Amino acid sequence: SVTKRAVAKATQHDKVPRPVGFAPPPPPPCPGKIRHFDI
Amino acid sequence: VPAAPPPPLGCDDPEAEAAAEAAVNYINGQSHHGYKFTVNRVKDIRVVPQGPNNAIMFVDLELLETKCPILSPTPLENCTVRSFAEHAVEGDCDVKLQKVDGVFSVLASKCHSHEDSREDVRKVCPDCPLLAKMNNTEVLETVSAALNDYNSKTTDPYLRLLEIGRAQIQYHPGHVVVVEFAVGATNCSAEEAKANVQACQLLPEDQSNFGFCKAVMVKRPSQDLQVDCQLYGHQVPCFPGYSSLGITLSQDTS
Repeated sequence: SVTKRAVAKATQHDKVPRPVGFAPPPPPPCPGKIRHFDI
Repeated sequence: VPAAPPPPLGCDDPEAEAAAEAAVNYINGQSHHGYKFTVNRVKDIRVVPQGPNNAIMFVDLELLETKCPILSPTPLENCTVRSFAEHAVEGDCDVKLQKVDGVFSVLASKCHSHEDSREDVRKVCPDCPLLAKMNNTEVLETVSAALNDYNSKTTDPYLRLLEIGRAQIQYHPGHVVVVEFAVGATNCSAEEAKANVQACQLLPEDQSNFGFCKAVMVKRPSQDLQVDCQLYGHQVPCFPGYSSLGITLSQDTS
């Protein structure tokens, strides 16, 4: 018989660490940041 | 092997910000109505190289209304952005610029402006007064009363209405009409205007001959009128006896 096995949810600590020296992805080029408030 | 094309210009890159600044200064310089606008964000930018040190740029801008009247000498960077709760106006502009040797010049611009959504303002501030129509009878009456009140209490040149900037009417808890309007100085004194107002002509279109007034007319529970006018570049004497007449002085700028 096949039974469903419980799987623990992934936590923040389980994520694969970014290699040292690897630059974070650049922000999307556009649209730019909101300078005052969102309308 | 041909060199890889340069990465696209980001909307927050210094060059994009410089282009946006040049564009908004041009837009404000071309406008003769309402208030100065400032950049809220660069929505999109495209660069078409034309040769060494020469490029055409297409910029899509989201603009916000400031509290500085368009005729005000106050630099844009010192202008306060009008809050959403005040029922402001926003703008969207497509601007085509040319950048030659680091200098921007605007080749074309197309803008649309509209007031913020009344429903959205209501969500943020249920009791805030919304913008009223410029031709609303109460608005026109308040502007007329305010200008008469000011002219009757000053020895300065007689002021004429140039345009109404904005107006709001509040009905609860009291009935209040708030108006803002641009004025121009004439070649008449208030006394001369009383005799023949038709003869009073606006002084030459110099910034120092313009001004801006704000007036609050309380109609209920009791009647009251407060007028505050700022004349750009004019030294205005103060009248301490008139509690309802506030006068602020502006600095001359070159």
